[in-house]
Amino acid sequence: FPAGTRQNKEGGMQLIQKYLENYYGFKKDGESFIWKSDSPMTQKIKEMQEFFGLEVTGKLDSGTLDLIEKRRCGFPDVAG
Amino acid sequence: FSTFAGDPKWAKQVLTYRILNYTPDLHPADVNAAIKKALSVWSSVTPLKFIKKDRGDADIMISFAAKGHNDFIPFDGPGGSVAHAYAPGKEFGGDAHFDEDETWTKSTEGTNLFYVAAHEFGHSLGLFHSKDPNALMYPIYRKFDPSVSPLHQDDINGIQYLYGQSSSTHNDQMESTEIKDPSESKDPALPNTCGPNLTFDAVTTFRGEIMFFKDKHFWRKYPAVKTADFNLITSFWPRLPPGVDATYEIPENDETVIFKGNEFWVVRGDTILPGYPQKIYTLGLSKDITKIDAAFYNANEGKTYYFIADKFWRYDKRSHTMDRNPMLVRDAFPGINGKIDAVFQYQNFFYFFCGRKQFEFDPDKKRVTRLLKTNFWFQC
Repeated sequence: FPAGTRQNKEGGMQLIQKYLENYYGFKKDGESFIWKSDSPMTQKIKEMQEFFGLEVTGKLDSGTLDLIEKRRCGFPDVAG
Repeated sequence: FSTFAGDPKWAKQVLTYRILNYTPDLHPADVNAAIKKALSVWSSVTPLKFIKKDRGDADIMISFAAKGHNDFIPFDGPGGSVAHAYAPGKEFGGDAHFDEDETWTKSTEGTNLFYVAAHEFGHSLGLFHSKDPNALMYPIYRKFDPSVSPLHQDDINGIQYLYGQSSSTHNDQMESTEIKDPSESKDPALPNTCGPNLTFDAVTTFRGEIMFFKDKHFWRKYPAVKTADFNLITSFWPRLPPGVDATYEIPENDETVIFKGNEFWVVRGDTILPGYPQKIYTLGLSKDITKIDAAFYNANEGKTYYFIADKFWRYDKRSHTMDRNPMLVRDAFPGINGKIDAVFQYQNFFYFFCGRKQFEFDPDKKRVTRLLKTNFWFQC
């Protein structure tokens, strides 16, 4: 990837991982490969997209990135 | 809407809240107003009432803090997470924390405190997040619109699933958290707080308040607050009989003992401790005593006084002994004669209720210092 895109992608990855840890009970186990359709991270992204009524792609698309940058309640969206 | 696992909710309808500290972003009076208004959002659609406390414990403790703040969920600086709150329960159950790294406002700019607090108090009362993007309990903060009520039907469905509907019209609830004086209420059976014939069944201190029991109701009075709140005993302790004979508090144990007939219960807050009721003879009183008229715990002596007719027995907490023989009330408390309806200790005085009279007794001077009306403690 061109450097800028790569950095954005890594930033988005960190954001989404933190978000899923805080609000969706995601636990990072070793290498979570986001692009594998059955990876835990992908599953959690789908769970979050479903909660917010977004298109459930499991991918870090712009709609998902926009949402995780909004201010919100600090309490999880799924029971821990 | 959704609720927390197991549907935790408050077992009582009158809840207390306390603002532990204030954000420098707003004038304290604006914080007080925003918090009170946020609570009235929920009391307007349920039977719940909220009373503000300025000291001691409260069900909902409200505080502002940045980053780590002694719970397991540190805040994350400006943006991101703006506040969080805990489901109903002990300790920090019900508490609401607001991120001091936000810019708290009472307008549509920045982060509107009223709007966020109304959401967080939804958690404090037992609601989880909602998927309805229009609901107050939706997790994402949306720009505050003061022209519309923050509650949507989804929120109302959720909170009424937990607490039922409001027992009175909307504006009554929005106006005040204290109940109007019961003498104005329609039910003739309700006692008239300010009537000249008011008598009590029992009176006790209770976590900094004073509770006055009459038939199946009780008044809760904060000495610093003018009005008293009026509740059904069973709304607070569902398993207690509707009416008590005597009651006293042991503050150092955070326990209150409640007597009815030849049984007694021990409660901590709104929870009846396990193993109760027990028979009153287990306290060391003789088995032929079938009821207690009044009782109080003298914290200065560590002794509990049990009054029956014109006599009393004392239990000494330190030596764990009960008086073998009773003493006459008039001998130990000159000026107090005959049967006592209720008695409690407040600061360094004892207050005896005998029919429509109340006697303030100074144990140091061993004499009655004031003759008061029974409704002396209410704003009449």
